Amino acid sequence: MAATQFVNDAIAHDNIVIFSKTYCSYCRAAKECFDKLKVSYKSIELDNRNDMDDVQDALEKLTGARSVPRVFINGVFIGGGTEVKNMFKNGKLKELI
Amino acid sequence: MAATQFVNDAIAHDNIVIFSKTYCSYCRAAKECFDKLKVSYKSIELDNRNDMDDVQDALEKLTGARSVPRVFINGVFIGGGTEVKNMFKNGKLKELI
Ligand SMILES: N[C@@H](CCC(=O)N[C@@H](CS)C(=O)NCC(=O)O)C(=O)O
Ligand SMILES: N[C@@H](CCC(=O)N[C@@H](CS)C(=O)NCC(=O)O)C(=O)O
Ligand code: FES
Repeated sequence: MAATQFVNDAIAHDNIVIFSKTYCSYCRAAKECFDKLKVSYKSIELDNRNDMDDVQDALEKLTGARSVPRVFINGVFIGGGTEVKNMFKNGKLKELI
Repeated sequence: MAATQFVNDAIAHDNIVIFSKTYCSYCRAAKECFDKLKVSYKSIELDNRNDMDDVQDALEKLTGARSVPRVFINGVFIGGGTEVKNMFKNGKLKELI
């Protein structure tokens, strides 16, 4: 599926990829964790795409859920907003980036 | 405006009113604060309404922002998700309900 290709290409192309929606506070909080660590990331705003539902379906196949945020580091799925926040607090996120 | 009337009626009708969207984790977290305090509340899911935008406009006039969640206790606006979480943690929410 085109959306699966899109997701696979995206997570191969940038070290840190956040699948996000522009209006979502959980997504903003995840981004702020990386901002505080002073690292750059690719934020893919799904509500700005017309294949949003297909991309969320592809994310569900890859990660088990179609929710946002879905965060990948070096092509590996690390979790959603809750995981990123916890990892930021316990120092694990800093190790991963 | 009809939406302003709807909001005013809603916050007069129930002690605790949460203007929410079904998919929003910030809204879910606000509801969970009240669940933990074992109090009931009225949750108005704006994404299930066809006047969603009008209601958000009305909330902006009343509260200064059109975001969700918007939480009212006894007809008084107390804040969004961040405020409710902070008030829950510092005990202020328990006092208000
Ligand atoms: N436990 C998940 C919760 C994710 C979640 O429920 N995200 C919401 C937005 S806050 C969502 O994706 N809702 C469905 C949708 O927008 O399609 C996490 O920590 O990331
Ligand atoms: N600081 C606010 C943030 C609220 C916020 O940004 N809410 C988002 C959803 S998480 C929103 O309403 N976005 C615009 C929309 O859905 O219309 C709070 O604590 O409640
Ligand atoms: S839409 Fe509100 S936290 Fe994601």
